[in-house]
This record gives sequence, structure tokens and C-alpha cells, in this order.
Amino acid sequence: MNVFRLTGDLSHLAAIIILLLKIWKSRSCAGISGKSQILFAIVFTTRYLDLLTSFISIYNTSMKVIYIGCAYATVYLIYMKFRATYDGNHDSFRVEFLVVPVGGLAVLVNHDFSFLEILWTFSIYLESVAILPQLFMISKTGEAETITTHYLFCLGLYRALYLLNWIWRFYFESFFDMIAIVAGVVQTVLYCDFFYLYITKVLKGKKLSLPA
Amino acid sequence: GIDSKHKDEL
Repeated sequence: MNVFRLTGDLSHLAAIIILLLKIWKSRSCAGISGKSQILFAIVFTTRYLDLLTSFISIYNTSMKVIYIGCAYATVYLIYMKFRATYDGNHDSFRVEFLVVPVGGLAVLVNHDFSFLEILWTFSIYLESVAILPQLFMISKTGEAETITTHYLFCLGLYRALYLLNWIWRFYFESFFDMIAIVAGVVQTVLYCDFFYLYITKVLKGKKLSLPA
Repeated sequence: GIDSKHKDEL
């Protein structure tokens, strides 16, 4: 464990909690892409099946359980409890255009052609594009609630911190995983436009609205 | 190793 990975995990946890609290407190999921949240639930489910097969640490296990629990709780709030506030018209990204190519790529490009490894690879590739429906929805509505931008900032920051973690681990532990790194770079690059708007607008107290 | 398999990351 290093400081980049720890702050990355905490940033990820913060994002998940911010979103859950936003929906729960405001009793509304306006502006939130349910499709992205379903993709994140799939990402955690396919990545953390090793909860059943191997134990790494209390931290590792508890974080995985928290991530999976919060992901499904968020999907439940969006599609069941507060479904009246779900903005399906603007959440129109065709996720099949993400899941199918990512599934094919996971079967073709992986470290080991085994069930758990292919699922893990699928999860890594899917996570890198899972935020697209959310970013697409913001571009369609033309704006985002400030709390939602804080959620997105923490979520984007987490994988950027993981990139620093991988540099650290390559240098100090001569460990690196090319699949995770390439997907992590793609994932972080997808946030660049948002990061620019967040830093130039939201941090100056303005509302995030598009076109910029 | 360079591409060690242990999955200790979240």
C-alpha cells in the first residue's frame, strides 16, 4: 500500500458516499445517469468475485463489500425508491455499444484465459468507460448540480491517483499491470474535459453549465 | 515480477 493508492481508494469511497447521500437526502436522482450506476455495479460484481475465493486483508475485503453494497443501494434508489425522479429521457446512452465491445476485448486481450481473469479484465475495461452515460447525460441536459460535480471530481481523481500508484509500484516494487494501466489512462483522459470545467467553474463558485 | 498476478488492488 502507498499514499497514492490509499488516497485513491478514499477518493473513490468519498465519491460513492457523496452520490448515495445526495440521492438519499434530496430524495431525488435528477441529473444522475442510472445507466452509469448499473455499469459500476457490474464492474464491482465482476471484479470482486474473488471475495469468495481469496482473502487479502481486512481493508481489502471491507472496501470491496462497501463498494458493492453502495453500488447496488444506489441502483435501487434510482430505479426503485426514487424512480419518479429518474430522468430517463436524458439518460439515453446506448450502453450495449460499451458492454459488447468491452466483453469482446476482455476475451481477446487478457493476462490469462481463465473465468475469473476474463471477468476481472472485463471489469477493468468496463470501468474505464462506465462514466460515459453520465457525461453524455450532462452534455444533453447542459448542466449538473454542484454536488454531482463533486461526485464526478472524486470519481475521476481516484483513477488518476491510481496512475501515480502504478508509477510508484513500478519504481519501488517493479510491479505493473499493463491492462490496468492502459484502461486507467483511458478512464482518466475521459474526465479531462470535466476536470477543466470543474476547476475553472465550480471551484470559482459558478454552476457547471455547458456549452462551456 | 513485472506482471505479477496478485490482485491486491481494489
